Amino acid sequence: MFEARLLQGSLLKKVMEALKELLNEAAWDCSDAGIQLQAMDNSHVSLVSLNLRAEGFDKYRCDRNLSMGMNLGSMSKILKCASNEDIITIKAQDNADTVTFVFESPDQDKVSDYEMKLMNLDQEHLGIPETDYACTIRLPSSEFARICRDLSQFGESMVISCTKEGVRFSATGDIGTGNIKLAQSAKVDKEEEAVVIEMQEPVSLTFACRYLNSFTKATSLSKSVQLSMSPEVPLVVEYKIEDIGHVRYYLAPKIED
Amino acid sequence: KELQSKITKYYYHI
Repeated sequence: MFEARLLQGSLLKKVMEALKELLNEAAWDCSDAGIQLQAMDNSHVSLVSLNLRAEGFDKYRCDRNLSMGMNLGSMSKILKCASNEDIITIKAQDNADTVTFVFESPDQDKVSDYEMKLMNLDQEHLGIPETDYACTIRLPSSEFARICRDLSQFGESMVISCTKEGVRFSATGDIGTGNIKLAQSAKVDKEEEAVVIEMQEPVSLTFACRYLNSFTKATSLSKSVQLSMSPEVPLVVEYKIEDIGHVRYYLAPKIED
Repeated sequence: KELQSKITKYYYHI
């Protein structure tokens, strides 16, 4: 028996927004520690990793590990039937071929349930080694979304360069060049509005704007986002999900042919 | 010409 009840059901709706542009289907791996999902986008350029800890749920029960293969388009349709204020419960029997989503209104006067067929998925799991990144940059998530949107107009690729002075995002294309420099915040009233850079060595890497823009679909999950970079390894874009977990995106840098 | 590298170039299947 698996059962996970989330008081703040809107978080699951936001998680779905953060996943569905990159992934058509994915396996939700449930254990007594919580729910994890790891999947590559169809082109194998980027990797998405979601972690929702058991403690973050109001009620959590997982008698035996199970992997639920879900079509995210179908799951998204079902979650659209939940109001933002609803409490959401995900339920499945052991070895079942369906999962049930239960939506309760806050005052319990409306309860809906939707059953969805599960899929058999060939899972590909990648091992991600522990990495000490040369640069980590924390910035407001809305600022990062704006930068990705603005620079996408100039070209397909964006260069992210981090030095001790700050971080520079640039893109070049037919119409010209765009550069956006962010300096580290000197002082801030609110932690989530700060730009904070930790740097061991300067790094400059090139990434496809298309994927960065897809990652920013997670913006509503967190007020800030962390970018981690080292030379010649994938960028990590991490959005924390309140007290419950995180979603991380790994994007391979572009390489010269 | 630039090429987009794949994530499987860096991380391996487990």
